Amino acid sequence: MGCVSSKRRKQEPGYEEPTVLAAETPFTVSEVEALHELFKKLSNAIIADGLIHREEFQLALFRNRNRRNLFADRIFDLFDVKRNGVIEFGEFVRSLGVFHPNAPVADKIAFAFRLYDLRQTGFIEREELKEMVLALLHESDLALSEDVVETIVDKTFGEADTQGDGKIDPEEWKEFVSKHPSLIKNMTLPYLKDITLAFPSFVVRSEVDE
Amino acid sequence: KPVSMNAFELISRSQSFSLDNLFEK
Repeated sequence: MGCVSSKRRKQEPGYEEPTVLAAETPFTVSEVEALHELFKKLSNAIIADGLIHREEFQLALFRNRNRRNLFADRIFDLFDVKRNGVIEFGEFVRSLGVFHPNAPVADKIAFAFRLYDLRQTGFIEREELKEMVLALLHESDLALSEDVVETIVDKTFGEADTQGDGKIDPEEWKEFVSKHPSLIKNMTLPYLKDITLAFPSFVVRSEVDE
Repeated sequence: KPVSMNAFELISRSQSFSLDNLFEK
């Protein structure tokens, strides 16, 4: 059921067959079909080209296409695996697969590491951590003094950087997350399990080509 | 209290570091 393929859809740039994507991700074919409905909505919000542009991503996250945000930028860059400035359907599904409740925890830990490794040096550095804390403070109503921010960052580094070389490597990150499992809670989107309920239109659409 | 939290905890709990809005209709 729900296995509809249309000629129009196949012409979309970067379109990949749901069966292929389902085989490579925690999603079922029906869930990939439902994600395609969401993808169409997001990718045609500003420029109707079937690709998610950075502005469309920001618009979806913040209802505002001009609101730049450190996290949105990093997530966009990680989803844009080909680094061609847009997110294609296959990239969208594979990346969201990491956020599926059934995705391997190791994948979530690795994705979070890449997310926080702002400058992609292979390490999370103290300055990057501070930058993220300052960014979230800027986004929220939480006001902390410079001293308090320094204390929080120092304390975190003291615990996570077990080798004491001023940077957190993937192994140290893994250990740190195992001590604080709640740190990867934001790497799971429970909603992905109900995606077919949220976007069921593909189930009833017919194969008829106009 | 934020001071007693570790920095990653603060970040991961932040709404601005969440993809939830992608699914809002």
